[in-house]
Amino acid sequence: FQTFKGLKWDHHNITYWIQNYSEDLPRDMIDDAFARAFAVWGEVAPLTFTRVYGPEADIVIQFGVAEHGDGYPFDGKDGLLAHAFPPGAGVQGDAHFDDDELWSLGKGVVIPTYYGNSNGAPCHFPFTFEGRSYSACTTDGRNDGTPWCSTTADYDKDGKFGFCPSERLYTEHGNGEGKPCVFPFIFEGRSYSACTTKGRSDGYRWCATTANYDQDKLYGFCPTRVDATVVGGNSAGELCVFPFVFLGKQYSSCTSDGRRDGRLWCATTSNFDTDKKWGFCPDQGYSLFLVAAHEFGHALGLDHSSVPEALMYPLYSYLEGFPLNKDDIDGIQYLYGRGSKPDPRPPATTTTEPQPTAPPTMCPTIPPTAYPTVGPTVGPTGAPSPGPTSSPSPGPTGAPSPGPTAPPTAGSSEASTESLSPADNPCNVDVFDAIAEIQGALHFFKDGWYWKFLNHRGSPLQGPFLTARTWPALPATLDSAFEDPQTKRVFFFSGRQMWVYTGKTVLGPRSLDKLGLGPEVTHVSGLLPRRLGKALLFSKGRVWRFDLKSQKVDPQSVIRVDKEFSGVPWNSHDIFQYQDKAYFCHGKFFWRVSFQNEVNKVDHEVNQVDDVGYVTYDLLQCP
Amino acid sequence: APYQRQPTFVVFPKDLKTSNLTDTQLAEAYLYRYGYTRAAQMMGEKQSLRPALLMLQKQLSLPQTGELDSQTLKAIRTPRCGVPDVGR
Repeated sequence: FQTFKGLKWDHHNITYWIQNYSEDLPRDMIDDAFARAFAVWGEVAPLTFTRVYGPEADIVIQFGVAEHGDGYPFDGKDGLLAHAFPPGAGVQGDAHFDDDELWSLGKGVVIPTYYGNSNGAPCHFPFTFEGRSYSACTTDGRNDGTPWCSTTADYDKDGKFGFCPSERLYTEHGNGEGKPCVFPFIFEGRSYSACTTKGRSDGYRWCATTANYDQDKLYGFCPTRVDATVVGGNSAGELCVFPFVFLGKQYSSCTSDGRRDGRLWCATTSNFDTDKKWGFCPDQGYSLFLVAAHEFGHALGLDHSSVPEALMYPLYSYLEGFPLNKDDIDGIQYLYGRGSKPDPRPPATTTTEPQPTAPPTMCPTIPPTAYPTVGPTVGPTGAPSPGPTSSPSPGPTGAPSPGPTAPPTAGSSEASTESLSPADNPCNVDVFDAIAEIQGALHFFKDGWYWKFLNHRGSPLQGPFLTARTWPALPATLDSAFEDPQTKRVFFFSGRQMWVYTGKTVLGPRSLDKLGLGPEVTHVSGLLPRRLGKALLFSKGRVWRFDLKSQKVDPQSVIRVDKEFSGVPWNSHDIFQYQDKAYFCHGKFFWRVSFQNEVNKVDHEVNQVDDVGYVTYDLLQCP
Repeated sequence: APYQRQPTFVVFPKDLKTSNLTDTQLAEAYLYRYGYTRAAQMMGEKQSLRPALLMLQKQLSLPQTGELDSQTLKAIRTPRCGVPDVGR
């Protein structure tokens, strides 16, 4: 390893600011990629990373193209991907990413889906439908023009699908409350049957959300079609137009014809020969997580390594798993010392060739949140609004699959160990099914067992206990649990079922339908208490207001998690409150959020991630 | 058998990538951008890429031939970080 002549931060609590976003990935996925990239270094050195929202941050993260203000221009697609400056004031420590690249998680564009029967899983490209291969969302097979995709490789076999981000499902920003476009709509006396850039100078596509913009003045921006948006060329950001004519021949898909380098391209008008407008078709893209982890290594003081397996090697290669090599760890520990945490996963024995499967960190399941990186410049403005809550017309097939259930187990008292599964030591558990604070103790549930942690000095961890002995009606696997702080009723969720325990009295199982949650909600990830008998109910990146007394959600209240909790993983599988802070779990990590308004009683809640840590080491205090 | 079609290549507008450069021009631009050329020139052989290529090959753990061989060209064409390898 090499360092920048020992340049390093003189403090270990590093702050970062995400100044702007690429449209290639949903915002929360970008937030997540950066957070994970920092966590890589925090895992091996005594460094913490806190996201802030202003230029006073140590590390300012920016997407830009060409000359972007620092005198070191980017070079268009490929070639140079990103750069960062060594630690210091001003631009020092900042990390810049070339937005002419296609940023992904390393395995192609990531298109989360809406509705359908795949619970928001991302599109699988390519997929087969009626024997034909598709590399982008399609409207084939539908008569309503709504683009969809298969979420497995073979729709014909699996029948799994979802709807792609589309103006026919929702719009963003504007003042149309997120409602879908209404086609045709009237603008300046002319009829439009598709999103348009007319009337704007910034190129953003918009539509009216009523039939007549001239009369109602209601509009929204059309979601970006990442799957069909060209990169580079002379039409970056525009959509492929199929069919198009090239050298007199008609093309209905991307082609490498006309190029020596074999790269796929398309025209962005119907005739390349006359218009010469073109761009590259989406490819695998570059893993924002991996590139960011490399750049943050620079921002912390590491220079390039000559070890090809090291993350700090200057050339890009896609790899899975923990990206640090021993050389990287030696380097960061040379600068900052060893962390107090136990040694992480063994340094990856990497390959420099692309790997065949997606990174384990791909986060598949909520509506997209990619916005224009610059706000609208003309037209009325207003706060972004929740997306639509009504379902589109039925998709190609299928009802959502029912949630898992298991028969209740007899027994009633809390009893200690019998045969233990999955492990007799919770410190060996990678991911808990559910975590909740019940009767002042943190409960960790896993496969029909649970442990209790009182967090008193010297108080031992208790358990494992059989869940069925304490709460006989519950199935072995839980998704989440929650204790109403006022009534002390305990809510348990598994699949689309809910149980409510008041002491030893149980109500349930009840279907999520009774709560006002439709079949598109396949499980509940957790609840956070609010004042006046209310709670926030989370499921797959969405959140509803929940009345604990009537046990109903307010259907109009649904919003995306990132609207209220910026910086937490959008696919947190378990969410709970503990000692007045919210915890969002993803894998073995948690993101802790503090609520500013709880303390300061201000009008607008400011939810701030104030810590990221291990569930086992930091919550369970495992050795 | 069908005749093999002769591919037609076109120059795409604003396609400023390195495809139009010769291998040597590409290497020169790369060595300069990432700090090897100036450092190598200070070592005396101004007209030759050999010292710079040797430095590059050492830095990237490639066989140190001093030649613009296929492995070196492949590395040069690989997407990468923009921070220079040599110098500031």
